[in-house]
Amino acid sequence: MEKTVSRICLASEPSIVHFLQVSWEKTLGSGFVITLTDGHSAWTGTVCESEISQEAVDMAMEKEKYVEELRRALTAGAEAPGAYKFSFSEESAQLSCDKNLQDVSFRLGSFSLDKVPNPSEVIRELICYCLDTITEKQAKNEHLQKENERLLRDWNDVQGRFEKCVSAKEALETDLYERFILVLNEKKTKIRSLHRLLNEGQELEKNTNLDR
Amino acid sequence: MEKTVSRICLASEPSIVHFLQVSWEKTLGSGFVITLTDGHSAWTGTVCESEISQEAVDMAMEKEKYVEELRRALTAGAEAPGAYKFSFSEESAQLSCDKNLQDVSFRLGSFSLDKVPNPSEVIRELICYCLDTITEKQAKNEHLQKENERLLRDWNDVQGRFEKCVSAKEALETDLYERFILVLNEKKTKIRSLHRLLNEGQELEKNTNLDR
Amino acid sequence: CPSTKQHFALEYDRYGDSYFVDTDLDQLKEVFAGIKKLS
Repeated sequence: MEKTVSRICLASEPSIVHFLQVSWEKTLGSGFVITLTDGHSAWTGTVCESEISQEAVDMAMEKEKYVEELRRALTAGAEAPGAYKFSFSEESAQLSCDKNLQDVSFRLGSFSLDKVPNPSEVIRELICYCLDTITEKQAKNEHLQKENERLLRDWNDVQGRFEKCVSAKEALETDLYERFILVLNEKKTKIRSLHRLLNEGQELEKNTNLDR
Repeated sequence: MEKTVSRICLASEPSIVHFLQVSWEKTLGSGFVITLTDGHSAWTGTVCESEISQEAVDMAMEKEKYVEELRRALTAGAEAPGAYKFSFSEESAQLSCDKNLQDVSFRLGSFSLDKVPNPSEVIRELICYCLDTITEKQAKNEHLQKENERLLRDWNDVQGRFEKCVSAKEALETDLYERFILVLNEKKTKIRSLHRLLNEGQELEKNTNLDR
Repeated sequence: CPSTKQHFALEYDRYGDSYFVDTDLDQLKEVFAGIKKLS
């Protein structure tokens, strides 16, 4: 089950923050339970899939698009100040939500709620949900932090190996050239000495021929 | 200002979860405000530094150690089930906290609270604090997630460069040896041909001597 | 011309490395670079 809790301000009581808790099974479009509380009283209502579909038809909107709009309105809360206007009448226990555009606003949805006889239970559940979410996010934080540290260690490790490899490659090249030069110059020395012998031999032969 | 909200169960009403909100300035030992609520009523009290010091003296504990114990008890809540026992009497509005050891428990602290005339305000603040904490942790999560992705990209990048460097080093070695062998074999060919010439020269000289 | 060619052929191998003069790092690198072009 998905659940969100967000802050809203009612047009009728802008100074008192209210909390909107919305919970749904698979998708919001398959129906949801909406709970409103001001920290003292609480009202709750269930919106079924057919009502959502009907609402989308009435607004001549594609159902997916309508559900997306609804989800944003009911879960964005204070994160989207001014984007939506919520009105609630305790008499009729009717919660309505309007979407504000530049200069017009249109009714996104209106939900009939029932007053909760024992609001403290609902409020406790809402606070427990918040505390569970905090615990969950803290755990995720710690996991990501550890993951971060591991990645940083791995990065340092492979960066170190890479730097070692670069210097090893340079050292290899220098080392091989040095060896090559030694061996090659040995051969050149040999060639020079053979050449000298050959020249001497040819000198000798020339002289011998002269003698003869 | 530091603040924590945790769940506790009172010995007198184990089935009803209560919430303990503790807020303090610099350190818990310099005094704190404690608020207890069951989602309907609320009680609050301020504990000043001298009371904390006195309590530590009465318990013959070092103040730092005592404050650490107190912090754990007042903030661990449901995260440390069974470690602490909380009792609260609505008549005296006295909240006491005992630490349970194997077979004994000792009184860690006892706080006089006052009933809050308008609990919904306190409860709203507590829920807002929870929602702010959730938002903050979510933001940290997203930051860590991004950091993770960046580190992973960096790791892949340097791992790729490292692998390239390893193969480049192997290729360099092979390549240099191949070239060196070509140049060296030229010298060896030269030496063989000089040797041959020399041998022929010596043959010739021998024959010449014989002739002579 | 042929005589120069012949002179070089006596002094240098096909990769341009002298038979007689000792080589050093720069020269050998140059010879190797030449081989790279050849291949």
